[in-house]
Amino acid sequence: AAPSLTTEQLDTGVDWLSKFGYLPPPDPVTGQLQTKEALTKAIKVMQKFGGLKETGVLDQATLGLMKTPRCSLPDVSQAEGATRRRR
Amino acid sequence: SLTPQNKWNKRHLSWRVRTYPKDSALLGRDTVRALMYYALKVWSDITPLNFHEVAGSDADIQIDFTKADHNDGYPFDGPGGTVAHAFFPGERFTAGDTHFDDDEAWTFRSPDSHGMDLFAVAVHEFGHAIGLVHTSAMESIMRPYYQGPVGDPLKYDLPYEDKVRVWQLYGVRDSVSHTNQPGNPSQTPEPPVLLDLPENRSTLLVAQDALDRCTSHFDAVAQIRGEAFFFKGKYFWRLTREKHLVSLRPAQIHRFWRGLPPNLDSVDAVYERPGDHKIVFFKGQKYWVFKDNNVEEGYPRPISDFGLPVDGVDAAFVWLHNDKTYFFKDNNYWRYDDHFRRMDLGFPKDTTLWKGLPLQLDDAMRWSDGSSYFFKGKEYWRVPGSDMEVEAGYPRLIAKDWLRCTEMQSDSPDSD
Repeated sequence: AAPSLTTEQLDTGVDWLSKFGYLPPPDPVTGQLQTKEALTKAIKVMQKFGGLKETGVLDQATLGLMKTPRCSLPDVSQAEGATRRRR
Repeated sequence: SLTPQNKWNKRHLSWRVRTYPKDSALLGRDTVRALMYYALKVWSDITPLNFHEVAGSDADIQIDFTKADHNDGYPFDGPGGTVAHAFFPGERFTAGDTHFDDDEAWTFRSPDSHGMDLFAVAVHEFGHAIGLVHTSAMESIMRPYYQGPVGDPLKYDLPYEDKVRVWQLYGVRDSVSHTNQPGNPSQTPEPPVLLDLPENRSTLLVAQDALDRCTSHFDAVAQIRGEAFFFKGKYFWRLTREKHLVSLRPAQIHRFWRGLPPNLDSVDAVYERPGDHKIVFFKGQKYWVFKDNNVEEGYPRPISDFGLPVDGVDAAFVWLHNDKTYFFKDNNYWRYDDHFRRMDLGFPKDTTLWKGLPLQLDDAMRWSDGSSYFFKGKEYWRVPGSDMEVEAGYPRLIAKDWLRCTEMQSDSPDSD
């Protein structure tokens, strides 16, 4: 992530990406964390879907879009996310 | 985006506002009901769905203003953040239900900074309630982000992107023109033609010919983005992935495929290029490449770019079996590798290697059932999988199997 990113911003970003289908939900049993690679990929997909430059970084534009009011439904289905990971 | 969801099997759907915003100072109950009515009408105006308000508790679309965790798996989060959601069609108890976050300041005809325009959000959510998923298209109402008020509910016209998507689910409501794109100068109605004048008689003939999908043959046929396109003269018909006609009336090629020369009166062949999914149009010795529905710069170019030594092609299609592009002309065919942009060695070969196909095809296309389809005159032939032989039982009538024409229409005197 960007050097100036706070832990809180990172957590918020990860929560947002999970909530709207870009990242698989964290495993409640193992508490498995997201890998950096998966996070970067998820951010890029989110940026592309949102019409932003695909940097893979939680930059200000990306965080700004995450704060934009929106519909609760996810943008990417879990099944689709799984397919993407397998590839 | 999400994979396509179910659609409603019925066409008459009931709705009811079960709970209203707590802050009635902003929006009264009658206003809320009126806005819901008009937001549903946006969809039913263009597609054969009918919404009617009911008082009972068993409405298909139950509308609630609620807040925080309301036990449906999608808790609201106070002002901002998530503002509404709706459940896709289906058999579940909650299917079609639509929830608005009561912590938002819902407004109508107010500046953006004063709150959230209820009509705009309702149009989006009802899109979900009838089966549409989120899209990344910036101009779409189904983009997940709130984009501000959309104006007068009585005059609101859906973006073309959304119209096409709902037509794919439910078809087009009678009397709706699916080619009419608001705000696009190229989509404005053409002035009426005085058909009695001698110089306009050819226009009349072309128009009449193009409009009769049940008796005409086609210049070109292509599978584009999973849908089928049948081109005839200056027009085309479009079929969804499920082989449903988007409209019984044809659309004008020039109004949809932007950038072709205005004097182009027909096309020879069309195909979607494997790899980059650009769309290639052929006419005589020229070809054009489209990115989506806009022509790329630098076109037309000569078909000799493909290594084709002829003055045009009859047919072009991509064989699913090997992802290669096949060109047909008279009794010859060529195999082209679009990934390496070069013609394969050893071609042309004689089309008789494709057993059962006629000479001088109109066009060919692949289809999502894994087969290739070849078209000539009013008939078509199916070649399954990696075979090079026509399946038994063909040819069959294009009009009947693809274009929803009855036996009587297909067997018109013209067919002789």
